Amino acid sequence: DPNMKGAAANEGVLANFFNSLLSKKTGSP
Amino acid sequence: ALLEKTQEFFQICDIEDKGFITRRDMQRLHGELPLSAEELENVFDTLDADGNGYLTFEEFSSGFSEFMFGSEVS
Repeated sequence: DPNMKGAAANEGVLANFFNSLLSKKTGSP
Repeated sequence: ALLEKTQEFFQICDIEDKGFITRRDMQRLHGELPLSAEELENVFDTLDADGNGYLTFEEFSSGFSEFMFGSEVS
C-alpha cells in the first residue's frame, strides 16, 4: 500500500524533527 | 511536562509569537535543525492536518503526542 509507505516515511521525518528539537533543547544550557 | 515541552517547541518555531506556524517559519528552522528544507516541508505538511497553511498549537501538539505515544504503540 503506497499510502501506508508515505505515512511511515512521514512518521520518520516527524520523529527526526522532534528528536532534533529535543536534543537542541537538552544541548543548550 | 509534555505540555511544557510542546509549548517550548512551538515557540522555537513560532519566533514572532503569532500563535501559529507558517511554512516560512518552518524554513527558518533549516540551519538550526539537522533537517533538510524538504524534510521540514514534509514535517509541516504532516502536522498541518487540515492543509490550510497554518500550524496551530493544537495541530502541533497532536503531532507531538502522536510522535511520543503513537510510534510506540504501532
